[in-house]
Amino acid sequence: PAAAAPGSNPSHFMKGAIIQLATGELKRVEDLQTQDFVRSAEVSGGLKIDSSMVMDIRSSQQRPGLVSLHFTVGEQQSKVTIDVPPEHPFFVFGQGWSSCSPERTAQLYGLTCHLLQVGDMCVSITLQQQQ
Amino acid sequence: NVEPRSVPVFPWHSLVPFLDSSQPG
Repeated sequence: PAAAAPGSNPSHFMKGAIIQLATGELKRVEDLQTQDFVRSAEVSGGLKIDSSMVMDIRSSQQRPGLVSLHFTVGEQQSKVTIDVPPEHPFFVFGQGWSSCSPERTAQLYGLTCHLLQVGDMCVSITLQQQQ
Repeated sequence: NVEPRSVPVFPWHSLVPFLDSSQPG
């Protein structure tokens, strides 16, 4: 299955960055909560929140310096792999921002993260299926 | 005079990965 790498613009994740929810509300990136994503998807029409479980974390074979994250996505349990820098934050349900290297995330973005681990359920989005 | 600088605003969906779950793996 196809997978799009998360946004390449790191300023999204800089502490203090202003994020607009689908409801129009503005929040700082460090203040976002699980419900903000869920509610945004509900009102956005066309986007659906999926739970993506981290199945494996290892160094990328193809791209040194990156980390390969293996997910199973949604009800279909699709297997998706993406390569990201170790400092890239993911939003874990009920926990908040998490990365493979919270120290680097703090250095580069100023964003406080938990350590991303196998079994974590990350927020991801897909296109809403038309019934 | 200091011109006001616009603060960038990012959409919520730019923060989370788009992972295609339409095809079972």
